[in-house]
Amino acid sequence: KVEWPSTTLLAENPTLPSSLDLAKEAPGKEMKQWPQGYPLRYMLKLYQRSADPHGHPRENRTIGAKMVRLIKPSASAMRLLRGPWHIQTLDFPLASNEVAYQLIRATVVYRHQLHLVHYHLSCHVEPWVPKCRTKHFPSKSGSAKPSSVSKAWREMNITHCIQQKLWNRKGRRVLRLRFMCQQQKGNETLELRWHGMTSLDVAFLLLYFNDTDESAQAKLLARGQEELTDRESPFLMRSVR
Amino acid sequence: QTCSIASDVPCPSQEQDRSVNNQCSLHPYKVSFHQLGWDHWIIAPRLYTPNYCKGICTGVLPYGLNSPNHAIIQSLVNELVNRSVPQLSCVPYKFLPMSILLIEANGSILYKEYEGMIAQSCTCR
Repeated sequence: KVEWPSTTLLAENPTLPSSLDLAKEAPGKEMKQWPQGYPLRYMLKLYQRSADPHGHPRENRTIGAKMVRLIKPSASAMRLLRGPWHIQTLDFPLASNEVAYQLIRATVVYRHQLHLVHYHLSCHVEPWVPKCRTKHFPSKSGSAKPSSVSKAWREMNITHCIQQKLWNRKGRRVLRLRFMCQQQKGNETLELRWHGMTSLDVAFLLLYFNDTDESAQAKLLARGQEELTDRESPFLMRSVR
Repeated sequence: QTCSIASDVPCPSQEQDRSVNNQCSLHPYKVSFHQLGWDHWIIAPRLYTPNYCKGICTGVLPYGLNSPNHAIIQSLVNELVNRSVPQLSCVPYKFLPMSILLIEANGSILYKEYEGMIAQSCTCR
């Protein structure tokens, strides 16, 4: 018999069955700080573009991926160079590869303009890896795809960088970027206090994933078996000839 | 069809006709992630409509229930031959995916399409 469990009981004991696919992402009861700021707004907009309010994936979604992960830097160190340049080193830890998914795109979204009291900074990011091919959005060729990034932020494609230099490495993998800012005017060199700056969320990494060929084939096979059962008319149900 | 021709095949009784409304079917059901105790890590959506299947799986099974031949035969065995052979259960047949936005244990934000989240149709099996 199907009995729907009491919802109050579940709320008191929010343990998750280990067999639930969704449960693998669940953090512990002691939850870290709820995300805020532009990273959260970016992902909420991505969600609204890709799914309706009930969570059904939109048929005309253009995200091009089954899974998108936003990673914020885990550590940063500030260095003040001579003159008007300030450098922040950002480390993005990359979790181990999931067998069922393959990386199809990687971009970094960063603030290219910082407005502080009395000072304006112009910023860009550079991968720590030499000879790393990158591409900014929107491209100079004029892509028809509207940018999903607000004016104060820019998006840079680093797919080639990650796939060629980092993705297939074993062990702990960290993507290191340099966030470089220059004062736009004024001779006085500003000594920025980067400890407060990290809360501004200056950059984040986006990884886009799709099913691997094997997992996509397995899903197609499962759906095909269902369709075969639909088409198959049980002999007991056939109309009398 | 055969009950009116063959005398040894019982025809559906009036009682069975009245139970058509209790036949295995899909029932809408909505729950919030807050009720499940998951709202501390699921950002969107707020509400989840998994639906559920409920109803009896006895008597003449409607064609649209997509029951395989074995299920139909087991139902007949239960009714005509041996009551200890279990009756069929009304369970989900097809499912729809659902997109979820959540916070991972390391603080990353994840958008993911999960398969098999919403019951779309039912079957007796």
